[in-house]
Order: sequence, then structure tokens, then C-alpha cells
Amino acid sequence: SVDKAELCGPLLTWLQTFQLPCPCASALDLSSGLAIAHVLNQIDPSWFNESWLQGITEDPDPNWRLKVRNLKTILQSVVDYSQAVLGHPVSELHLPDVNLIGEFSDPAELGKLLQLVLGCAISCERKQEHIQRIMTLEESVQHVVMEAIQELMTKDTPP
Amino acid sequence: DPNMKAGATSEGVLANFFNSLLSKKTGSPG
Repeated sequence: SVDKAELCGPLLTWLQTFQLPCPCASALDLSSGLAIAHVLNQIDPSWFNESWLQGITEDPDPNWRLKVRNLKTILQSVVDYSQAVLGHPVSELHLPDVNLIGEFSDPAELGKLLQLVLGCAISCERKQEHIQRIMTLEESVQHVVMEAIQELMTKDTPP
Repeated sequence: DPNMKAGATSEGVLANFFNSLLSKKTGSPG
């Protein structure tokens, strides 16, 4: 399977292609969940809508418990979206430990969360726009993105 | 040039993969 910590950098590069109103330069920036929430809002504004976005604390740093609360909200919404809108449940193997992201900006767990966000982008109604944007990224980044998608598509990944 | 050939192949693999994603029905990643 794909090394989740190695997903983190390339998927961060992908996130930076979105127009975000908050910092998105490092794993630490992502650990609050705010940038990820804005990306999800751009992926599907009807599900991850403005009212949902308002439930995300804007500046939880340095309170890691508030970060974890944001991340739990995000993860639950992504899981619900995958099931209800995309029609495919998220395997438990792909669920990140959001406590490790909030407290330590853990790259492996963050990689898992970003992989799920990527899954939303390449399957949603506006997937064409997202996929075409991925295709403009550097080849090495595209390779990692491809591997991340291929792993998500594998239904029965052994533990 | 073998390097150029490898690069072209890799580029082709990526293009094939992402184009196949584009042609999939929305909401059906698998």
C-alpha cells in the first residue's frame, strides 16, 4: 500500500491549487482543518456549504483540542458525503486518527485525510475541473496522486 | 534516448489514468 506520510507533501501541493483564504503551506497549517474545510467547500459547495463552514473554528491554534474538533467534523462530513452522495462507503482502513493530526500534525494521518478529500474531488459532480487541474501538476506529484486514487479504488485492501 | 522514452511512457500512463477517470460516471470512483 501507499506510504501515507509520503502522500502528505504531494497532496499538499494539490491543495495549494485551490484559492484559499487561509495559510496552506505546511502540515501544521492543515492541522487546524480550516484549509481542508475550505477546499471541501470548493469541491462541493452544496454539501460542504457555508453553514457547514461556519461550524469550523477559524483560528483554533494553539488549542489542539479545538483543532481535533474541527477535524472530527470534517472527517464525519467526508464519510457521510462518500456514502450519501458518491455512493461508496469509506473503508475503516482509510480513516485517519484525527487526534494525531490535531496534536502533532502527524504526516501519515494527514496523508490519509487528504487522500479522502482527494477521493471526493475526483468523484464529485465537478470532477472534470478537479482532475484537469491535477493533470497540470508536476509529473512526480501526479504519480503520487494517481497511486492515492488507485488505493482508494481498491475495495478490499488487506489490513 | 531511453530517458526520453521512459518519460514519454510515464506521461502516457498518467494521461491514460486521468482520462479514464474523466470518462467514468460521476459518483462512481471504483
